[in-house]
Amino acid sequence: GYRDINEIDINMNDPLFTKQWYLFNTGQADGTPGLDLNVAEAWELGYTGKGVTIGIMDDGIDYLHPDLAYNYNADASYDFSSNDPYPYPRYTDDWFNSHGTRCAGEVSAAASNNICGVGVAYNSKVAGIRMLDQPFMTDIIEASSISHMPQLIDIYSASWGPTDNGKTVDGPRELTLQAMADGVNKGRGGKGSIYVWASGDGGSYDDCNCDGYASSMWTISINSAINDGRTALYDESCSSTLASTFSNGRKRNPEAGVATTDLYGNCTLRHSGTSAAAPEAAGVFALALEANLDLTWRDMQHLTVLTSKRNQLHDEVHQWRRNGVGLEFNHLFGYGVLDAGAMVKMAKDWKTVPERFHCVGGSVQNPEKIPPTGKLVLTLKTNACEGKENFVRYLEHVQAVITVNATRRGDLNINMTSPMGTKSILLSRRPRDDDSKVGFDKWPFMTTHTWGEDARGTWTLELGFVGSAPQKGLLKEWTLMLHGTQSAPYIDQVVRDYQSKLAMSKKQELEEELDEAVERSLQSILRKN
Amino acid sequence: ERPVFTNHFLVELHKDGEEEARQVAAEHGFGVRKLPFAEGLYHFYHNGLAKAKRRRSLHHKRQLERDPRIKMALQQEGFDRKKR
Repeated sequence: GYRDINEIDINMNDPLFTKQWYLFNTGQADGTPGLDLNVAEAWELGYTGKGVTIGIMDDGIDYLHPDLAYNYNADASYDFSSNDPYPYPRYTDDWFNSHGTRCAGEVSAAASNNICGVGVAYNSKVAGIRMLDQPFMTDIIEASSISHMPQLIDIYSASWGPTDNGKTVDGPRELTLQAMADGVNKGRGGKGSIYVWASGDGGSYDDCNCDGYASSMWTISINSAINDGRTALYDESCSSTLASTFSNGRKRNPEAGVATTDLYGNCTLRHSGTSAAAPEAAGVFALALEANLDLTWRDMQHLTVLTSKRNQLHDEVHQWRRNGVGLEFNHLFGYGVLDAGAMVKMAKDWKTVPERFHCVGGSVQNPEKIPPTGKLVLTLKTNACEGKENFVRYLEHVQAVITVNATRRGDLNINMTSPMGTKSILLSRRPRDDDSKVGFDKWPFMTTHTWGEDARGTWTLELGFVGSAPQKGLLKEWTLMLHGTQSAPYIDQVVRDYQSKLAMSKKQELEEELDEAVERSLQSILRKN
Repeated sequence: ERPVFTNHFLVELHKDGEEEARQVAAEHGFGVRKLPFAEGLYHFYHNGLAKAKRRRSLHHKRQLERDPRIKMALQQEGFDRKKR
């Protein structure tokens, strides 16, 4: 995938384009050249987001902004805070409600109009869904927003969630879950709405698996990296993050932030947080949808896993590892940074993945004490519903639904290891979480790290405490939920790059099919004899 | 923490139909929007009510529940969501 950076020539006259290092990194703001979303390749192939609408669920959009007005989709927009079709941000003297406008510009700011910068999908349409600017959120507003115009809006981008204070455990309520399920099943003519979520800003004090939106299987949660490949200090880690994009740097260089549109026709160089990362992903997904409008919500997740790159992302604490089928992942960055060029190329030839099945792999219901020192280790042996209609052979998402109480919830650590030996950190220490009463009640901890693996075999759950004082805990339930396909998802895909993750995965699937065919032949011969 | 109650209500009608929902809502002083993902469920909102209160608006809830066309009315609790 090597491209000489000097050979790429993009002519954009937008004044901030050269500051948009996350689109095309030539080393601006002391960054690492080549560490970008590789959108230039997608643009050169002709994909710019045409025919795709992205809904920004936020505090409104300045739809009169000259860099957004042309791409604004008024028909798909709504103001759920004021109950009218005009999601214009409410004025405050500190411009607090600039968040949605900044996110919108990252996705759909027009190109070559001499204003601000360029959106990732600069010919896509953007819809404003104003829902964040009110004293309190309600389930009904969230549900209404998430289900707004699912035949007009293709991608929903959310850069918000429960408070990232390191002690909150919260997620979508009943109506919102119902709306999200409806969206993935019926949105976009049955191909499924695509929900992109910012993974959270709680830093190392928080864990995004405690955020039920980011950890949902129905959302693609996106973390961020800075312009030298490190994690941002506000980034949270968790096993449900699928991939990463970019946000602002640690250095005080004012040009290391995300350049985008701002309120009242202005531009900014200082958009930041994982808020800035999610819309970049929404833009990349818009490019992929233009390349292939038939992609389902699950296809988009498969494409993300297969085309995201390690690039030069690195972290001192969380190292890159390979799962049981050789896919490289990181607890912070998921499967790596999105690569728009690779994604559109693969999307173009993509054949929809086989039907998805759900299997309860097993359940531990007897209360088990978690010791103050050492670990509680539990195992579950599963055949992944083999022999039944809902057999899951090739994993997508895995959920560990856990009910547990502890004298200090924040000191609890939970790890789960798959039969193929992949260890997922389901919960890491949250030093500020001093809850001793609520614990986790049937909380669905999710991991994407076992993607593509064979679910059959023994799963191991380890629970322990990390902290200064000894703690006690009681695990009341662990239910293993397996989600994935029966047939090989990549065996019919077209391989163009023989060094790609797709090529590797397809080769494995072919070898397994061959082994199984040989096995069947041998058994047949043995029976005859 | 004490809960907070908002001016939003989840309302289920016995007979699904947007026209009927509009009429019911108007009669009780509410605005209305159909929830597209569920049959018979509507979002009623009342601009005359405080956006956040510590106490339930029992008067409005009872008023809605007394209407024979309404199967269920639930005042929505408020919670925190933060920009990232």
